Amino acid sequence: HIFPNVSSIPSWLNKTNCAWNQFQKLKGCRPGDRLNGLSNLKTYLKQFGYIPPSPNFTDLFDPLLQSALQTYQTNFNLNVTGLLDDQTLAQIQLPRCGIPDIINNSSSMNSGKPTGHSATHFHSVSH
Amino acid sequence: YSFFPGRPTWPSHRRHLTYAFAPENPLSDEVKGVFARAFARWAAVTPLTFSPVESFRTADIRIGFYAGDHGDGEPFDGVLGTLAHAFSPPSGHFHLDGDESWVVSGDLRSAPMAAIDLESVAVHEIGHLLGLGHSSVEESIMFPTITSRTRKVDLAADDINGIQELYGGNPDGNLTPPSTPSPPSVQERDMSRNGAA
Repeated sequence: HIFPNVSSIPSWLNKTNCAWNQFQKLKGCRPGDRLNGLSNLKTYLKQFGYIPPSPNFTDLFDPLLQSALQTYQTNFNLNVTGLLDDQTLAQIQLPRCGIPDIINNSSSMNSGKPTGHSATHFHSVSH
Repeated sequence: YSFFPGRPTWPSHRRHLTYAFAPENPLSDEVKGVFARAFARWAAVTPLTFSPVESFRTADIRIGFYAGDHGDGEPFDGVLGTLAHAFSPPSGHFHLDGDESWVVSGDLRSAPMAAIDLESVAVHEIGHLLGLGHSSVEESIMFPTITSRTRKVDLAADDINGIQELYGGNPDGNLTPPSTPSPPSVQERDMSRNGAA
């Protein structure tokens, strides 16, 4: 749908309900909580490089999710709370580029830091 | 600014890059002009030059609008959400979500909430095609998110520093970027008002 100007956008296309709006209901969720929808948030964070791929994510607010949120909040200049506060949820729902912010768990969005010198590393435990 | 792992760039003997549009996307000259302007913004600050060609198969950069699953493992998700993605050099793949309401020009202030400025997203994705990753600097073009109804097309110092670290500056000095044909969006007006720009 490419429009020469805003007035040519038909009203029926003025949809704003986006898949990521579902995350709003996770507001206030805290570590240890189990809430339907947290697995979808983990899928979102995995898509953009904040959580390693996993065959199945749970709805548990676990330490991996908290750590991923802290990295996300650092990258987006938000208060690093590790929690799903208003600011973080608002940022998560914004339209964005599909390229991950972290690639091969070692890139960083910080200015002047070439790739590979990253403060963001995944600590994974091999079983 | 940041780079992709391994810091991929276009080879040093490749300073002129061609681009083409997917044949299944019949685009107007006005729409093609948006991409020409977006490429010109990066050309203004680097030794790189860009030109459109007819052959989609042989072009360095291949631009297409696709909906949903389009075969690269990164399906699009309909209105808003993921808008587009473009891959690191020398891949040249540049995909835009065909389900978005892309606006070519005009005053975004009265636009519906779902309206997305095409040139803003094009400038960002071209940064990826040239080797830049995402940046935490909010006023930079390479900041990953954009609010709908927002026009954000001017390269920030962070973008210029990053791309010139990869390719060097424009041998003629940083040229003035192409003029922006439409009045400023809400964000640009607010930014200029509080001097953040």
